[in-house]
Amino acid sequence: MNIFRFAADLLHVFAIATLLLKIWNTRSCAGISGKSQILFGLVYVTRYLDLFTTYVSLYNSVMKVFFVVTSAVAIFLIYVQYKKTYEHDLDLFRIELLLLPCAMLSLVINHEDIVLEVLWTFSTYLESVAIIPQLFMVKKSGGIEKFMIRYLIAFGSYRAIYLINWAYRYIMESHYDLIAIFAGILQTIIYILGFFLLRGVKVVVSDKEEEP
Amino acid sequence: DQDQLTHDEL
Repeated sequence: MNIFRFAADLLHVFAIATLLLKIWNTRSCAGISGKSQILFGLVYVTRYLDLFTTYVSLYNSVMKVFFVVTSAVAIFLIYVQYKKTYEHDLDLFRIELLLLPCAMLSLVINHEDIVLEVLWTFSTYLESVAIIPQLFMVKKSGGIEKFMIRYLIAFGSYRAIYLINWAYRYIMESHYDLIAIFAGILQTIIYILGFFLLRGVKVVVSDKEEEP
Repeated sequence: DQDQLTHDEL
């Protein structure tokens, strides 16, 4: 564990907390892509199956459980609790366009042909593109709320800082994982492209957000 | 390469 990894993980937690608190406080999931949240749910579930097979540290296990649980909560809030506020007519990206290539690529390019490893690889590829439905939803709606800007910046910087962590680990520990590095670079590029795609989108303030 | 397959990151 180094400072880059810890800082990145904190940003990851901050991003998720931003999203959940927004839904909770405004009792609305307007502007949030349920499809991206489903993809993130899949990412965490397929990656953290090693909770049952490998123990790394208490920190590691607690964070994994946190990501799986909060992701399930987000999906529950969007599709059950605050279903009426979910803007499904704006959340139109077809997730099979992301799921199928990631599934195929993880079967072809992985570290080892065993189920857990292929699922970990799938999860790593999928995470790099999971934000795309959210970016398209914002683009389609033409407006973005401030919480979503914070969410995207925090989520984008989390993986970018992981890139620094990987460079650091390569230098200090001669440790590297090409699949993680490749996907991390792709993920960071997608967030940067996303910010270009969204420039010109109007920053809106929702009525409910202004309530104390 | 067992070390690489123990994914110790999140």
